[in-house]
Order: sequence, then structure tokens, then C-alpha cells
Amino acid sequence: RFSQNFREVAGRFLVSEASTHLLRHSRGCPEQSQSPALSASLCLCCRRLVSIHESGWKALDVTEAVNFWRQLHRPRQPLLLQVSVQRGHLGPLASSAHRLLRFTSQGPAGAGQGEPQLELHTLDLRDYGAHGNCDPKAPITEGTRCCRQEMYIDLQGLKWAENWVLEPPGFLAYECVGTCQQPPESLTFKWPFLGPRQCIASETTSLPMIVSMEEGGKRRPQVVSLPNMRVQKCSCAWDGAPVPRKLKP
Amino acid sequence: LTEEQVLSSLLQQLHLSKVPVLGKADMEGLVIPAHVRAQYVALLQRSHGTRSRGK
Repeated sequence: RFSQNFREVAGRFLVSEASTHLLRHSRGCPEQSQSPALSASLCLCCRRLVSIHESGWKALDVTEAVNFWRQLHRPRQPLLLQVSVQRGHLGPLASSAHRLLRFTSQGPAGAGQGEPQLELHTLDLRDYGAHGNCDPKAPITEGTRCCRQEMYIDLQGLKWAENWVLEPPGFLAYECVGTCQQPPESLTFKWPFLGPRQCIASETTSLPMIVSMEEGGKRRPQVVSLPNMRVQKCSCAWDGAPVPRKLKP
Repeated sequence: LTEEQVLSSLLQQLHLSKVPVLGKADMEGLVIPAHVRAQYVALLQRSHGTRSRGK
């Protein structure tokens, strides 16, 4: 709504079940869901935990999806946004609880307001982004901009790892420190759902280990990989939402 | 990241509920075979190359 070069996207509900609302630009769009190319670029943008005892708005940051869509070559396929309630792979109890969730309209029933809003804002990440790796020589102060700082975890010094973890003796895990510049009031969402921009670990990588495991009464070395153990990149983001990264269409 | 988080993730990956009780004797004669070390090095190189999306 605030961006000069994007008109506000007005969509209509084309598929409407209790658990799925598909928002699509409805003017003259050919039927896309059969197009294999589109299905190839389907990505999960973000997830929210919803309590079945609450009712209200959830803000979902679709920055990465919009960025990816903008990089597609013209003529580009329309951007499809789908919000759905996870239904698969749940136990009988949880799935019955999930069936209680309903999408609801903004205004009173039948007031014609029942449309989600897509608001596009742009921020110059040179001002509002993170600053890569921290300067090891500079102390971290209140004014330090979000950066990645070295943090070494010495496994050899840990009692529980003794005689069990064979490799590595320790590893650089890094951590994200510092603060993020907040956008001016005029740009921030009026909805009370987005807190301040935070310095988060936006990319992480796994840590392989060799541990001693019992097999057939004997101890054998075994490789195991621990996910999300090392921070690769720190970024400024709202509410932990993924941040845009250079995607190749 | 804390050491407790590392331990919790390790127990989860190995489907263990607690840390095995091991002594020096369990280490005697324990050698890391070449194929296990090769697998470890390959995973290490891959983890430095690929990135997964954090929170």
C-alpha cells in the first residue's frame, strides 16, 4: 500500500474451505494450479503456531516469496499465496483439534470485509540489515549493529562428552549479537503483531560428530549429524521470519 | 547455543534418553575406522558448504 510502484494487490477467494484460503489476482488470470513450472517453485514461507483457544490475526512475512517472484523472468506467473492449517501426519487427537480451526472475516459476518491484506514495504538492508561478522577487536556495546560473533564450544571440557564424543574436540558455534535499526514509525505495520526487528540466526548449518555407540556388546565409533548447531549468517528480521537471500529463479 | 542444547540434540539424534556411563576402559582399543572418518569428513565439508534456513 505504501510503495509507489506496487498497487495494492486486491484478490478474491477462489477456493474457500475452512482450512484453505487461496488469494490470487483474479483479473484475467489463466488457471495456474495445473502449471508444473509453478508447482516447481512452491515454497513454505513461514509457519505459525495457533492456539485453538484464541481468535485473532496472525501476521505472516512473505518477503522471501515476493522477492523470489520478482526475480522470475517475464512473462511471470502470478504470485500465489496459500494459507492452510496443517492437517497431515497428526495423531487422531491433534487432527481432531486442528479441525476446530476456522478462517474468519475481519468485519461482522457477511460485511464483505473477509479479505486478508498483503502489505508490501521495502527496507534498504544497508541501513536496516546486519553487518556480517563482528569486528573481533571491537567490544560489543549497545550501539553495535547485529553481527555474527565467534563463540567456541569446548567439548573436551564437558563431563558428559568424556569417553563418548570422539570428534570434534570442540567447534565454533558463533552467536548473533548487537541490535537492529528499527524502521521509522510511518513504515511500521499498525498491527500490533510485529515486535521490533531482531538480530537472529537466519542461516545455520549442522555439526557432524563421531561418538562411541554400543553395538553387539562392543563400542563402535558412529557418525551423527546435529542440525542447526552453527550460525552461518545473522540478519535483522521481524519476529524471526526468514529474510530475503539471493535466490536464483 | 549452550552445551545443554548440544547434549539434548545429540541424545535426540541417537534416540537415547540419557548419557551412556562410560569409563577409560571403554576407550581402550577403540579406533575410528577409515570409512567412518571419511563419512565424518564428508559431512563436515558439506556442512561448511550448504546452509539451512535458521529461525
